[in-house]
Amino acid sequence: DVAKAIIDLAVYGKAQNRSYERLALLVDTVGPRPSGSRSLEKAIQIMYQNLREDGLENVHLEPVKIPHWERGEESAVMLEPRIHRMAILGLGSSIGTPPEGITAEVLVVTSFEELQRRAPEARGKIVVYNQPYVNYSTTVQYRVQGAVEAAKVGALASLIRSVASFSIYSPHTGIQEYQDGVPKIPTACITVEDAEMMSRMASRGNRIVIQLKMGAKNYPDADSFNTVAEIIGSKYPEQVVLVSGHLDSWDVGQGAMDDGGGAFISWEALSLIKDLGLRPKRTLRLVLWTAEEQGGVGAFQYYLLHQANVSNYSLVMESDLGTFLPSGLQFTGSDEARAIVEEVMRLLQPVNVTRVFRAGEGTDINFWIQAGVPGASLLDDLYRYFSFHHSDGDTMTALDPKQMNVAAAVWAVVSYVIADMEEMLPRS
Amino acid sequence: KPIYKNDISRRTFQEIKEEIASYR
Repeated sequence: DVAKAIIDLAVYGKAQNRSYERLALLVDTVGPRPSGSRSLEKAIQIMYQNLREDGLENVHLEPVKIPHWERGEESAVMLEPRIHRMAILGLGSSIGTPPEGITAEVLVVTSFEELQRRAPEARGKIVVYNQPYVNYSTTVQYRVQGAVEAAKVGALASLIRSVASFSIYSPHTGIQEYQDGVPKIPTACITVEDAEMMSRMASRGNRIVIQLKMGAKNYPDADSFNTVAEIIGSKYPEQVVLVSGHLDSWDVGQGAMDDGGGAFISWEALSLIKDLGLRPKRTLRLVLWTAEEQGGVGAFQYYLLHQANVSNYSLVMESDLGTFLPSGLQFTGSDEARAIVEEVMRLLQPVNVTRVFRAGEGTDINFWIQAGVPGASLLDDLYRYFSFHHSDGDTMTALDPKQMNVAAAVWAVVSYVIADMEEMLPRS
Repeated sequence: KPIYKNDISRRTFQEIKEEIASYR
């Protein structure tokens, strides 16, 4: 009755709300934890202490190099057809503007295709993308590539509608990528509301002029660490189930939901198992990634360091889509492995989270999944998640302790049972 | 070996199912 014991402890027992309260203490103390910042390194040192005090094993930090970008002071003011100060969030790795800013006319488009079609109009302009939100993975391409596509047609800067499912005038940030051989131009996200207003103005023939100022700066790579803790396996200690979340966040809100929730239900999974005096046959390894928001930078270095042991990884798990009431588990692996995971999820009938979906993934675990290791991610209420994602609304208030208890229970049952079963999950 | 389900022999899969059920 291990599953029932874990569920009872996490959802109804003395461990209930523990992951929420632990997370609140950290993010209230440290705040947001952008890559390269002092607050991220402070959070890592606090977690190193926390995990040792929690009695976990082989607690250690693995050094890595990560990018360091700072947004500085930024503003965008519409000067025509009327004065309107706009809320913006510069995008990660963007360059800044000259001190006096960039003042230019605006070209509003709703797609890359429209931008290509109207390329002659773009030269010397600020391109505003008012792309509709389809889903995150599709629409995020506008945030990531908006500057490059605008620069290719001679634009001076790009302002991109936030990639958000819902907005109450909240800009959302995130990483963007320049391209060799294409001029670098400043790029930022604007609110859904402003993108749509400028689209309406432009369609009426209004001339729109914006003054954009960005103090963004890229610094030399910084030192950081992936944080690791284990419950060492009793029978096959060299074999591993890896459970993870990322400790870094954007420089907005508190980074509570992205990805404090995922990091702390992953810690909670090990705490629950330890509290029950359980020791799985395989090693249960917690990894709190650094610099995930820069593209899995910490995780990639971890993979390079440990890939020689890829055959010993039974399952890699990352929670980076929220810790509200889970819809189920996303899974990537062979049919036979999926059949086994479906049986494991049946153990979560008491909390009514038994569904197994396709496409288990996570920026930090995709390296292992591509190397053939089965992968799992916790599926959540994505509409709610992407309304707060990478915005100042990403705070403890966005989370619910009771729902986080259920997420932690699911995470703990899956990771423990797979780590304790007689055989590793079969590969494709 | 018995006929296969998802490339696991039914006996083996059945065993795994029973093993997992024991964690309930």
